[in-house]
Amino acid sequence: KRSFSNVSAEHLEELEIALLSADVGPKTTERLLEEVKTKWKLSPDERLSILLKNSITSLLPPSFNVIDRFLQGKWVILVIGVNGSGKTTTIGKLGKILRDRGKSVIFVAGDTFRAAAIEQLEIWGERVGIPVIKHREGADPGAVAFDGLKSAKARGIDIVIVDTAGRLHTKYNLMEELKKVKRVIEREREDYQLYTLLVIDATTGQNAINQARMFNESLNIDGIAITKLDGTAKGGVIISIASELKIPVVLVGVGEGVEDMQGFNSKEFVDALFW
Amino acid sequence: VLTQKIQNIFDRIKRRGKLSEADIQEVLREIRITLLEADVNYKVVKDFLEKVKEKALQESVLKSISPSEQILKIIYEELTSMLGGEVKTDKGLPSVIMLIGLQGSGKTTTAGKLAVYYRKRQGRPLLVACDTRRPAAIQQLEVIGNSINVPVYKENTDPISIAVNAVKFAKEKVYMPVILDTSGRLHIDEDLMDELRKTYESVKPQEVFLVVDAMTGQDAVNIGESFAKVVPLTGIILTKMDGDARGGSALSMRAVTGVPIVFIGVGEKFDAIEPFYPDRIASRILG
Ligand SMILES: Nc1nc2c(ncn2[C@@H]2O[C@H](COP(=O)(O)OP(=O)(O)OP(=O)(O)O)[C@@H](O)[C@H]2O)c(=O)[nH]1
Ligand SMILES: Nc1nc2c(ncn2[C@@H]2O[C@H](COP(=O)(O)OP(=O)(O)OP(=O)(O)O)[C@@H](O)[C@H]2O)c(=O)[nH]1
Ligand SMILES: [Mg+2]
Ligand SMILES: [Mg+2]
Repeated sequence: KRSFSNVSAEHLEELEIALLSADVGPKTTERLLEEVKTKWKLSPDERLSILLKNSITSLLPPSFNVIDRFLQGKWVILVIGVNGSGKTTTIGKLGKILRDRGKSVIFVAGDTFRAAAIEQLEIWGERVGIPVIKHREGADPGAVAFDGLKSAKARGIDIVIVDTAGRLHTKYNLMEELKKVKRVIEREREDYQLYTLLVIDATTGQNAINQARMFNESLNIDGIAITKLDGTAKGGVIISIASELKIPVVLVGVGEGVEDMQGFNSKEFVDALFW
Repeated sequence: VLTQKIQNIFDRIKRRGKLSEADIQEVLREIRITLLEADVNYKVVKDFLEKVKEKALQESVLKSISPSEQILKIIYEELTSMLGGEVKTDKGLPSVIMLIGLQGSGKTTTAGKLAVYYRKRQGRPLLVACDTRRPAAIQQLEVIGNSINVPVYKENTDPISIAVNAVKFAKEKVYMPVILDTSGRLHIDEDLMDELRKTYESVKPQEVFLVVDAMTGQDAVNIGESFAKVVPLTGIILTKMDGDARGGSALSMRAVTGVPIVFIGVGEKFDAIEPFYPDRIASRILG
């Protein structure tokens, strides 16, 4: 008679290593493996890896195509996240996708702090044929957001994508600044819907959970874009984020080029954890 | 917090009486979770636990009247020594520094910080814009150079030629250190890793600093190993330590490359750089 211990101890260890090295984190890993052991007792002919993949998938929110959502009605997409996560690049890529689908788009250069942040977004704007609303470096980001919306409403622009300065979620003043930018957008958006997109670097470890928690607490995150998945990091933290905060991953960055963005596909993501 | 968890385990043990190997295992399990949550690589955690177990099973600990204190001391000391022991003393002015690392890790900002740091130590730094790829990368370095009053060398050619010409220019005009800011790159991008190796060979920088984001997870081992294979690293700079990332990647990097952590970045301004103190990071990793 097959007992769990002689069939699977080694296999379970392999699965544990796969999860840990994918940044799933020790507590979520343990929970998942316990669940797999329980399920296996009820269906001992099922392969462990299949049971595990199903357990992970059930923690992730149901997949949907966020691009299709943006094609309906008018949107302001507020892009936030810690320093260097890939916000500005993601905005360039997202703008191109929406413009290719026939929408009119503008970029708002809301990073008025970092050296050449506005210039960087302007180059992306030129690359993808999208105008950029900007002020000078050092301007108040709320004022730029205000102008961006004013311009969008005047011109009947479908989608406004607002870039913001990178900031660590632990910095009170910077989080307050971001809340103020969101308040300005909420006040001025009229019939534009607002989508708050958190950008997370796939190489980030357990700190990504703190990032998601704190940004969510301050701003209510609608979705996550995970970038740099073209590297060797697997982005496993999003499983804990999904299970704790119920925030879906909607976009995936897979490179530095304008075409290097995909919608999040949970099956592909889960399969890739075990390569 | 690990100290509290270990204290609780030992309080329970005290009530039972003697300390056993099974008790040590329970303590090791708590340490393991703590280190994994702090982003120390699971292989590095395994090696670390074996070292701790070996020391913890010695008679002096098992028979001690305060075993929890003994164990905590072993953990803290082992961690501190793995992170690099005592603080590295100032090596003087390097002639050429090359900054390398993954996309967004903080290289360009760190270049500015190092320029200010070495100027305070009688240097005459030159920033070199070797990132010809990222949109407005050269402008970014120029704006930085302007704000800290440090000249920036730029040229409309390939990154390797820029580095070679900049070093030649620096020799003529007596600039030191020359700080080469390179493009962010993936350690699995063969062309870019090849470019890195060729840049190193052409310029032979005295210092090659791998710039790593403190919030890096398990991938730190892959990153460290891959970069170390391509160029001889002389130091690691851990950025964004002003956040709440525990910094376990520091231990992973150090364990797998043997390279010392030389600086930490603690903010976005150009004075936000500090020397690396292993004992402080050890406390931070232990939570
Ligand atoms: N390989 C790879 N690199 C990426 C990806 N997304 C962004 N990058 C790179 O990551 C670096 C940082 O990207 P940015 O768009 O400047 O990041 P950011 O969040 O706007 O940075 P700050 O505004 O400084 O906070 C750049 O070198 C980008 O080219 C991705 O999906 N894959
Ligand atoms: N809070 C904080 N932010 C930092 C630190 N170092 C860099 N940054 C920020 O991190 C972001 C990325 O920094 P960059 O210097 O552009 O990173 P990079 O490695 O040159 O990026 P690429 O050239 O695209 O690979 C910027 O927003 C910086 O201001 C630090 O120590 N603390
Ligand atoms: Mg940006
Ligand atoms: Mg750079």
